[in-house]
Amino acid sequence: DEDLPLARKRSLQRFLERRKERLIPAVPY
Amino acid sequence: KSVAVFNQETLQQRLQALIDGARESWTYAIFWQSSYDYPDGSVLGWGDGYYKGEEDKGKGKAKVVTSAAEQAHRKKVLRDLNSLISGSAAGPDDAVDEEVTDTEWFFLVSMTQSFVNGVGLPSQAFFDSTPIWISGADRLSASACERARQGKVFGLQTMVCIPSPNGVVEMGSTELIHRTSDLMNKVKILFNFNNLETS
Repeated sequence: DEDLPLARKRSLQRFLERRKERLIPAVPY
Repeated sequence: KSVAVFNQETLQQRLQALIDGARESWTYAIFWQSSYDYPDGSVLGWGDGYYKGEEDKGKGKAKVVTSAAEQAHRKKVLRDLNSLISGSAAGPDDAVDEEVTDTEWFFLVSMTQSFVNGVGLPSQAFFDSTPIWISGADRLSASACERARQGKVFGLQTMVCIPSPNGVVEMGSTELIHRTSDLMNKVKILFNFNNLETS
């Protein structure tokens, strides 16, 4: 984990979060 | 070092503004940042990126034409990265187990890349201080730059590299997009860090 430069780690985190949002849209109540 | 105080959060917002505010349908934007650890910023490395994906034109999800083995490999890498980021062991995750599209993979692989001394599409734009705009799959295939050829292989039809004082904004699309001065101007305004962030 520490070997992953901060900029890439943040970008990767955002990419994975957005991917989850894209693929599994929130179900409205 | 006197140049810009770099702010990662606003960098992300700028990339997002560039893509979400465009009339054209861009798939991703990346900021390749010049490194101050090398003389004259001769190395361009990953600064940040924003992946939007392809337009869903009512045809469902993006077409994935990779082999089962390639998909298995991509999913494994994504699972490993997911557990690396979340700090927990890889477990079942619906999103991670969805097929990884070509452009998603291209974007992910880009995070591992850097460009040196004018070699490669972003680096060439930076060193010549000239935007590069390649539209058309054939033109990408015929490019001398490996990144452009790679982009075509992963389904891109348009790739653009626009230099700024501290790096290069690269944008790619699976659509055919012709050169516009509008985009150049937007990059000029949004990515001129010298004027905006030294305070």
